[in-house]
Amino acid sequence: VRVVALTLDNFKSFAKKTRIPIRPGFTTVSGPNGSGKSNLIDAMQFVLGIATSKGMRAERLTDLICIEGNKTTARVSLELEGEFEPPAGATEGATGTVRRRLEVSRVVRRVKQGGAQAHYELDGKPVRLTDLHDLMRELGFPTSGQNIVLQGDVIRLTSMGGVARRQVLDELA
Amino acid sequence: VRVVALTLDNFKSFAKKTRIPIRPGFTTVSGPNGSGKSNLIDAMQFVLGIATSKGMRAERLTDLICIEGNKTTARVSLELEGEFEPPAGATEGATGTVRRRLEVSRVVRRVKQGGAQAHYELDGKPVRLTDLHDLMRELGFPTSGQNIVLQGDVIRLTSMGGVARRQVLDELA
Amino acid sequence: KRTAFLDAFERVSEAFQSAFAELARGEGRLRLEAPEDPFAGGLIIEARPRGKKLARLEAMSGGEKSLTALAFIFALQEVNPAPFFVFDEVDQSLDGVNTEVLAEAIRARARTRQYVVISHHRVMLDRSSQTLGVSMRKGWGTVVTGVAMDGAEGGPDGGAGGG
Amino acid sequence: KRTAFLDAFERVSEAFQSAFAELARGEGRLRLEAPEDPFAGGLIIEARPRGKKLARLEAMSGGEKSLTALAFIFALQEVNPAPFFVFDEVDQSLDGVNTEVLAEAIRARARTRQYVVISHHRVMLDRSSQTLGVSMRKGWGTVVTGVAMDGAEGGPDGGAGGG
Ligand SMILES: Nc1ncnc2c1ncn2[C@@H]1O[C@H](COP(=O)(O)OP(=O)(O)OP(=O)(O)O)[C@@H](O)[C@H]1O
Ligand SMILES: Nc1ncnc2c1ncn2[C@@H]1O[C@H](COP(=O)(O)OP(=O)(O)OP(=O)(O)O)[C@@H](O)[C@H]1O
Ligand SMILES: [Mg+2]
Ligand SMILES: [Mg+2]
Repeated sequence: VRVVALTLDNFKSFAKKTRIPIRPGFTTVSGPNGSGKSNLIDAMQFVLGIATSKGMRAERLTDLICIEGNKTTARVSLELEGEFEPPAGATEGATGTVRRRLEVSRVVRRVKQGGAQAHYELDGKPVRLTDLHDLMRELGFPTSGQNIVLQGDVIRLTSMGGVARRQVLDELA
Repeated sequence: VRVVALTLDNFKSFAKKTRIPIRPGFTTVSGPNGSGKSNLIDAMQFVLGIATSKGMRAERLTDLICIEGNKTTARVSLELEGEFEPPAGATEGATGTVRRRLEVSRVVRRVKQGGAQAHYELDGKPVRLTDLHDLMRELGFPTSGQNIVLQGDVIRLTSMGGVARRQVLDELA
Repeated sequence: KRTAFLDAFERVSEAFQSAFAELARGEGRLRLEAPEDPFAGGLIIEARPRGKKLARLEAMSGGEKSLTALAFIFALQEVNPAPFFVFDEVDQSLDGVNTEVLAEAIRARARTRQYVVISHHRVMLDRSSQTLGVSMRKGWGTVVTGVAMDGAEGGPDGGAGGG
Repeated sequence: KRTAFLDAFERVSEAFQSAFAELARGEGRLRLEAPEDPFAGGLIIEARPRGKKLARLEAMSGGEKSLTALAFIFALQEVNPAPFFVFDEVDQSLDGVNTEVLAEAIRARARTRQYVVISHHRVMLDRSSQTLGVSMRKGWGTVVTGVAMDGAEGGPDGGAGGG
């Protein structure tokens, strides 16, 4: 499975809806301090439900909604493409897997009392986080976020004690 | 007062005696990873007695002795130049201060049981650390090391909590 | 539980030795503080960077520490592979040579997996096959422009303007 | 004790506002969590980088955090001056523009005090008046060579060769 594109709409510093195609292989991201590079990574964590709001440098979910605009909703979508088993009921003896695209989305909306309402979608239909994570595991996507090295993680890794470091391995086992 | 030169002899990665003149104003230090830049800073902290061995990335003082050579002694000297009050007994009515150079040194020696023997020198004569620090305060040199920002300090400052940050101010007051 | 841990430790340990050799061009290894009862102790990282003596991670220079941590991260990724990896400014302490070695190690792994790497270093950007340029425009917010390194145009569309 | 602290806080606070304006070209301020009893609470750093909203340090980007911390360090140094300052790789998270602004801020202060700054960034090295090159030679150890930026030769002597 691979990532095809990431779309951010009113999420953190992305005031305008922006669809970012991501090609196979090695992609770099560059730009000035405070321009929004790490926010892009936060969007990936957000849509896959693999970080707390604190892990995205927000005190609560509503802080993820762009404060420049007047919109009260933030939306992130991740388009994936992968090889899947043929659907149940397909012809017995079909040998190949099916190439399929799927889109995972997450929306957070600010509600009257200042709280947040949020939900996940799979191909446009609401989905529960547990079901989304089951699908991710099926596709080989870690639900722990271990494949995402955040800004400062390397430095933290070098300064953590031996026991904390061993605990990183505990999580893997 | 200003720093004139730093001399390292068998200290950490400085196997050969090296005298480094440092000019007034803005000096930069550059070079590959692991070449010895931070060791140079450790030498400054060492000779002025403003860091624990851990603050110089050594478990104990003897770790500061270069392990490449066969010598059991490490020595660091710092040459300073400053304006001093005329010595006691100078002619009454002398208006100017005297420009004088002084040299602070520190030696650490490995002894038989694996322990360390260390002492400070001022212009070649042994001096107690308390007396050295009194002189430093007189010259306007902080004995807390607050004028030395170590590798990683800035990152630590950004990730420390509000209370720890306030404690930095406590030390200043 | 202990068996599962020791099994994971063996695999990460082996992957770490080869990743460290690739990045630091020296010998590195992982060691359990308490091998008989792993959960009673920590994990020790020891390395002998090229031409130097064996030292624990704690005694290394800033750049050497980062490089060693990256070898550990690569080892974890090899044992627990994902289709897609993200690195946010992992090369901050590295000099030019080490940044280049890291860029090459990522490029080699990116033949079979997607890597998205945020970096300020020219050396890293030049080795990728696509660079996304991110900037902040007053009254507009974050703008992303795509620059394909291998000639084809692959820019983002939406707010910042298409293709 | 409390009076001494509040006095120091006032002075550092003022110095921080001007250092932040110099580095980040925006407004920043220090605030006590518990002004009536300072030792019961922490120290809050709030800033409005140019063109953005007020945010606490914790919510800023990596580079913005570093720049803000450096403004705090400059403020402490102004209130507690020393003849001689050392910065070891303080510019790790900064982009080119911010590194240049920092280099200029150091150069301005270096007219009256000595600054020794370790850096991997060309932008920083070019603005200094002396660069010491440090390298590791096999079988020899650390070697230092001096390069005077303003034409005069001021290299180290001893093991690495004189002048
Ligand atoms: N809800 C929000 N609405 C608008 N802007 C926001 C919001 N949340 C964060 N931001 C802005 O996003 C910026 C941080 O972006 P980000 O952390 O992605 O920067 P960066 O490109 O990674 O920078 P660096 O190179 O310093 O790490 C902050 O300056 C902040 O003003
Ligand atoms: N007692 C010692 N004898 C010999 N070499 C030592 C000793 N102590 C430390 N070293 C060496 O010094 C090196 C670290 O030097 P230092 O921390 O000054 O590097 P650096 O130039 O600051 O690098 P970076 O850019 O990565 O921060 C280590 O690689 C280590 O091998
Ligand atoms: Mg960032
Ligand atoms: Mg260093």
